[in-house]
Amino acid sequence: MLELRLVQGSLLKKVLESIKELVNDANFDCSSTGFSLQAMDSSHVALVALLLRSEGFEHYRCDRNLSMGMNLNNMAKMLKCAGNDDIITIKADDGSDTVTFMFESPTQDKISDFEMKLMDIDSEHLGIPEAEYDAIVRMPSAEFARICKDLSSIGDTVVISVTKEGVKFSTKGDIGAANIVCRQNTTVDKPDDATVIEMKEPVSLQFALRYTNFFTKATPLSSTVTISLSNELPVVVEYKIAEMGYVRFYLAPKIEE
Amino acid sequence: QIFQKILVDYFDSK
Repeated sequence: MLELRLVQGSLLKKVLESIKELVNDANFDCSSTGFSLQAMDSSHVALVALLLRSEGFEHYRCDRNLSMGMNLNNMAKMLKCAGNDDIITIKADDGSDTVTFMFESPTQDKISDFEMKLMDIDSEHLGIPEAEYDAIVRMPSAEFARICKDLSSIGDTVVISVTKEGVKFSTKGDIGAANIVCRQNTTVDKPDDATVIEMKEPVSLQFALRYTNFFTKATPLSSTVTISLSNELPVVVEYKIAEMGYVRFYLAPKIEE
Repeated sequence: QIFQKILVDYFDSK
């Protein structure tokens, strides 16, 4: 038996909107730790890792570890039917081939339930070790989204370089080239508006903008984004989900040979 | 030439 009650149901709606274009089908894993997912895009270039910790739910019952295969587009369709202020409860019985999403309006005058068919998904899980990164950039998520969108109108790839001067996003295309430099800026009114750069080593890596633009669909989840870079590793783009967990996107770099 | 690496070049399958 599984029953997870999330008072801030809009978080789950935003999570689905942030990952459904990158991944079609995924297994949601439910354990005493929380509600989680790890899935790669069909090209195995990008990976999404989601964690919603059990403490973040108002009620969290998960009698035994459960993995539920879902089509994310169908799940998003159902969650779109929940109001932004609704409480969402996810329910599943042991051995059942369906999951139920229950939506309660804040005043309890409208209660809906949507039953979705589960699917068997043969997904490949990757072991991702905790790593020390050469550079970690924290910046406003809207700024990062703007940069990825702007650069993708010029080129297909972005080179992200971190030096002590700041973080530089560069692209080149048929019509020309663009460079955007963000300097560390901690003297802002609101901490979430700051750009903070922690650098151990200078880093320069190239990525497909098509994927970074997918990641920025998570912008509504968090006012800040953290970009962790090492010369020998995929980049990690992390959006924290208030008090509950995170959505992390991993993206393998492009390399020149 | 620019090549796109894939994730299993970096992380092991569990």
